[in-house]
Amino acid sequence: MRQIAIIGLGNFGYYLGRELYSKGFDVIGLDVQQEVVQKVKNEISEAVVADSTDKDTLMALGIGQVDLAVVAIGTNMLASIITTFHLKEMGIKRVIAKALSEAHGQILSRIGANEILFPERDLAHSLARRIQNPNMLEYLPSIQDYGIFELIHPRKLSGKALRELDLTNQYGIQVIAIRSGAEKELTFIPRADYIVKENDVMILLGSNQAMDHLLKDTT
Amino acid sequence: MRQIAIIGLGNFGYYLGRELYSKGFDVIGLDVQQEVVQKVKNEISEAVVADSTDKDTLMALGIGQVDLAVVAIGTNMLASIITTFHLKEMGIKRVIAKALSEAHGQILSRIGANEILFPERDLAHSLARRIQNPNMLEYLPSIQDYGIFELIHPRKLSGKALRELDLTNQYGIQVIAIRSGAEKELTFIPRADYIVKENDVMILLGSNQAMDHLLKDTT
Ligand SMILES: Nc1ncnc2c1ncn2[C@@H]1O[C@H](COP(=O)(O)OP(=O)(O)OP(=O)(O)O)[C@@H](O)[C@H]1O
Ligand SMILES: Nc1ncnc2c1ncn2[C@@H]1O[C@H](COP(=O)(O)OP(=O)(O)OP(=O)(O)O)[C@@H](O)[C@H]1O
Repeated sequence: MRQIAIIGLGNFGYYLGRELYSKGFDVIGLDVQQEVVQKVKNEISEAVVADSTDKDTLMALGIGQVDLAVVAIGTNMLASIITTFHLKEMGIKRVIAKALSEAHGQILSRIGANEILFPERDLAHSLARRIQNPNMLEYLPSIQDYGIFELIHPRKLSGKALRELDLTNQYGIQVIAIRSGAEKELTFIPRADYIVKENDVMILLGSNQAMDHLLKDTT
Repeated sequence: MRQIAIIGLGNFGYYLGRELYSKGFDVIGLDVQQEVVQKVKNEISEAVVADSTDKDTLMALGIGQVDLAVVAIGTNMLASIITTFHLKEMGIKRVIAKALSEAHGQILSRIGANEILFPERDLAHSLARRIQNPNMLEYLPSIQDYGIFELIHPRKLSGKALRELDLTNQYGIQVIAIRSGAEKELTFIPRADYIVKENDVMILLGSNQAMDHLLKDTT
């Protein structure tokens, strides 16, 4: 997956475009405002002044060819909805859209957005928890190379207890939670005697390298 | 800490106010826009139409008495700066402010904001990582009762290896990282033979209840 379109270059779109470009992606950014496009012109592959609600414009710019599109239009809910609609109609496989409200988010899902983002709601939730619990860090100290990963269908690990698998010492990976059963019920911090099932979804903390290592040994 | 003021009731301020109120805090919200204040009136303790850049108004509303103030003013950078300045001048112990840019954030710190939030930048960073690493979840599946906590000066745990402390099975707590040494260097997923030092800062994952339990036994 190499080519990404970002529609709307407000704060969120701006930071996202720059970061993806620095990670080696081919990033094309669109915005209606000239000055906004100017600001980001040298920091991504291409930045164009355009109204994303106009399907012909999107086609002419070759937006239909991207692997992923992010609709980062904020306050103009209608533009965000129409743009998302066009992008899915054009056959773009994955479209991520920012929503201003629950209703907006549901509408975007209904017209095909593959993932909805709620930046303000999520930060409000995370801050509220930290205000209630002053010792709490709501984030993983964000280290470039570490993250939380999902491992689906851990067939080669199934039937064994976590104690036996000893992922922490073997791979430098911690099992922080497991989703299991038909209900996909989440168990945090499973105990050492927990036996992994084939249909479990394991939620793991580790470096990219450790995850690759584990995936190589188990798939 | 019981009384919280939220200045600016856009999406972020709105969601934050409602959530803090539902957690039992006394929440007063201010915004210049009548319709915005109307929308949240029944969901927090008090919502007032006011211009937060006017210090007399803030004083008259008793804002100087709150334990925490959150400046959730978005696009109007000057109003956000002036408001933050007044709040610190009025002696409010903790002021958290949302910033639109790095420069804005630095200015807010300079005038006394205790914590700066960068919602769009942080979400852009987290999404960029997930786009690069499709198996990665950038968040802890956010369960009401679980969180990541910092444990400072773990005196009663020091001198022992993690294997021996066995926090996972004893308390349902995982040590996901440790900051140690003068450099406060971060080690992720310490191994079972890691020996805890008195000056370490332990970064722990667990439920509130488990953390209380551990704190009771170790302090
Ligand atoms: N139809 C459209 N086509 C292209 N760009 C658009 C369109 N409508 C709005 N935009 C752009 O989307 C960008 C982001 O929108 P806006 O600033 O309203 O949202 P925001 O939520 O405040 O953004 P952020 O939080 O990311 O700063 C703006 O720069 C705006 O010009
Ligand atoms: N001087 C002021 N006093 C009180 N409220 C203010 C002042 N200036 C702006 N506000 C309010 O702050 C709120 C949030 O600001 P704005 O909508 O510009 O930011 P935003 O970043 O788009 O918000 P959000 O992302 O939280 O939706 C608005 O409802 C606005 O009326």
